[in-house]
Amino acid sequence: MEPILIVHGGAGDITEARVPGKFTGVKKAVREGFKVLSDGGSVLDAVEKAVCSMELDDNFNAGYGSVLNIEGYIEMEASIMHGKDLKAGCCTLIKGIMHPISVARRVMEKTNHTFLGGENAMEFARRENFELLPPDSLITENAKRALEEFKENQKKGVDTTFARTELDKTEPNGTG
Amino acid sequence: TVGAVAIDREGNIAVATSTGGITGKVAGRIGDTPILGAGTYADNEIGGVSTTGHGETLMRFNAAQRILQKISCHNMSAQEATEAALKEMTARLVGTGGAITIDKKGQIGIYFTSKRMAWAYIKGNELHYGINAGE
Repeated sequence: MEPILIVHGGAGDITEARVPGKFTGVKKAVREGFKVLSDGGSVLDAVEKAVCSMELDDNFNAGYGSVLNIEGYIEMEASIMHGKDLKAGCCTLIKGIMHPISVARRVMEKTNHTFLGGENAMEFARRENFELLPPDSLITENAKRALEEFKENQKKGVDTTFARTELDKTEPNGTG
Repeated sequence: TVGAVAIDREGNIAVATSTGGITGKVAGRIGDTPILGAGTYADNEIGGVSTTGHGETLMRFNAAQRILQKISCHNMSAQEATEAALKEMTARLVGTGGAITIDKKGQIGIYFTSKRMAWAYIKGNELHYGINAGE
């Protein structure tokens, strides 16, 4: 079997202006993840590395650069799964942690459970020595602007059912 | 949302997905990403899938599981299954999304019903990438 690593960087109404950043980011992520595989690392190590790369990159809606909820702050979630033994780890309502995917992996490896959420997921992350960042440190100007536009569209009566995860300025109703 | 799927020389498959969700979501909203079978699934005996797009739609359709079901029960290729499941999802639920898939034979599936989805993969020594339909 030839090793393969594939990544995605989000689906939606990605504008031309954001295409170069997306390409740079997905190519970097797939190279970093594939290197782990090539160097003898596990498939879990490879996918975690690839996702961590994109969590650090504000071209993507994960980690640094995540979109804002209606209250103006970030709540992130992640999951990881190994197909050999069907082990998995999931987390949700994560705040101020750069790599939610690593929290998910820790849930898989360090607990008897599969899915932790909210305050107790954060407490678990604290106990596992994840760095807790100031709440605003993952927020980008792009994310702030997108939330402002979202609220403006709501005031105008625009249907925001399919609110965006992709942060462009030209298509107020593009699907996330 | 971002995601990754990998298979090694022994046929081991792993999947990871991470997201900030959707702009303007209600505090406490949970999407498809941490839901096994919706945003993420891996089974060495079938394949692995990571999804992205409108979370409520992907969750209600159980998108990752549907793709794997089409591979295991309908003998579809990874590409055929990914495409068929997402087309069916958008036809029935309106919301759009995308997915990346690797099946147990090492076949790749990439498809999205949204306008664009950024993706890249390495197989052998070749890197492939794209963002528009048909690339």
